[in-house]
Amino acid sequence: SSDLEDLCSHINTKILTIKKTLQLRNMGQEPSLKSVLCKIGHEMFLANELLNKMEIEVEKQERLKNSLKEMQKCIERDYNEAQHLR
Amino acid sequence: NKLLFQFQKAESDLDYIQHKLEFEIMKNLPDNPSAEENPVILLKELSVMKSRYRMLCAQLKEISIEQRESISCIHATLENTMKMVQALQQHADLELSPLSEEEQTAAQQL
Amino acid sequence: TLKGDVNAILDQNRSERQETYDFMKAIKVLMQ
Repeated sequence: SSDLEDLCSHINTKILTIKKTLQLRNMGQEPSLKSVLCKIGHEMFLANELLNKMEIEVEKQERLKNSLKEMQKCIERDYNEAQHLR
Repeated sequence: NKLLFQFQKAESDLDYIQHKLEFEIMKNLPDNPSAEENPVILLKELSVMKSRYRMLCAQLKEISIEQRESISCIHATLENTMKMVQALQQHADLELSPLSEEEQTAAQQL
Repeated sequence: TLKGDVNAILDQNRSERQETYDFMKAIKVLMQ
């Protein structure tokens, strides 16, 4: 049934895109709505900026993950030494 | 097979409508529209942004799971090591060095 | 909506990252 669900969401996505394109087609023709189109463009620029910040956050979290793994190795070494002492 | 054919037919009809719409939009646009004035470009960019957002969310989620695994492993191993060291100190009749204030704070934090 | 979601994720991740830094600092003290 998941295949059928995937198929339905695939078809629905296409229908949704067509609906949006129809909306945008009207905007493109109505001079008064042109400003809306520009606003959407500007909003998308801002959203892209945020996605760039999100990408930087991923890199920082990745570095932090690696530091944690390094720390994990050190602490396991300490544990083994204490085990050996005991 | 009949059902499959119907789905394929529906998909190709939808693709045809989409391309026809996009062609109409491009035809009605002024010459050399800027990207912000071109609805088709905006729509394509929007879906690119959404898939990029989904990918970044998936990456953050995966990294967060690995970080939490490391944190809980570090926590448990440190606790066991500290217990073992204290047992060794007692066993060797070494004076148990009291935790410094900084160590106290760190231990409470953990 | 997309902007709001991304801002929320960024805020949450920044605060989690700070907590993890504090955790690591405490661990380093006790490891010593």
